[in-house]
Amino acid sequence: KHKILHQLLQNSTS
Amino acid sequence: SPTTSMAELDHLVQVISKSHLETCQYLREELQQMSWQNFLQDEVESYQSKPREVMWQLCAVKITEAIQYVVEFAKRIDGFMDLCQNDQIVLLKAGSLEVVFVRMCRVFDSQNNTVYFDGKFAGPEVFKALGCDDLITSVFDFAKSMCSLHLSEDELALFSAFILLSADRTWLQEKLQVEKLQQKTQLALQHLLQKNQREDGVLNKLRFKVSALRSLCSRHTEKLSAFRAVYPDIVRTHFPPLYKELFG
Repeated sequence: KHKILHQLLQNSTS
Repeated sequence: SPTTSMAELDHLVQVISKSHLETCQYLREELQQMSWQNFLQDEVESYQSKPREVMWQLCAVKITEAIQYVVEFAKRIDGFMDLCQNDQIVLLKAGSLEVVFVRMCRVFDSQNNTVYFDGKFAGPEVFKALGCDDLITSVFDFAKSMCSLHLSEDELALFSAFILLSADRTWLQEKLQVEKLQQKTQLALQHLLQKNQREDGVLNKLRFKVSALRSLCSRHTEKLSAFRAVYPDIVRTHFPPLYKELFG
């Protein structure tokens, strides 16, 4: 559940 | 507040404004270069004659693109990434579309009642194929009334952060921590409005916007459920995964 959202949150801010 | 100094508020304004500008999808200068070009009549008609599901899919893609920028904005708000992951997700699920609606006033032309969409400026009639005329009218009315407040970029940034950090969202685990962040953001917004010498009524008008945003988003959810009831496979196979995660 919320896989993409988790991923987006974990990606470091560029 | 005795616990928050003016310097701290100034710093918060600076950081949130910078985050907003870094993640706002379109710079005002870029929009000016697009010279506020409207769709021609035959282009409008081609949108209107698209099958309902094709137009829905196009709009879902555009909303999802805008939301990705809002997620980046959230990540850069002081304290957001210190919240537990459950709460980060709860706040984004409930607030990201609200911030998209707030940001819409940056790409909205009040005089022509048009919004930047798919490369040009579009009036409400462009979205006719969606079959949600009432919702579209409300979204345009909301954008128009946000525009009439003439918020500066930093005021818009602080208001967006305030919306994202709403401490009354259901399913928050560390409500108190979100409350603290939201209160600080509200103080920073008040501080900024005073500094910019805005009249007292602006903050009150913004408070009314909070309930208008909730209503728009719950109506979007209703329209999506109605659409999904008719086209379950289109949603399942053609809609962006992030859109489905947020609104499914």
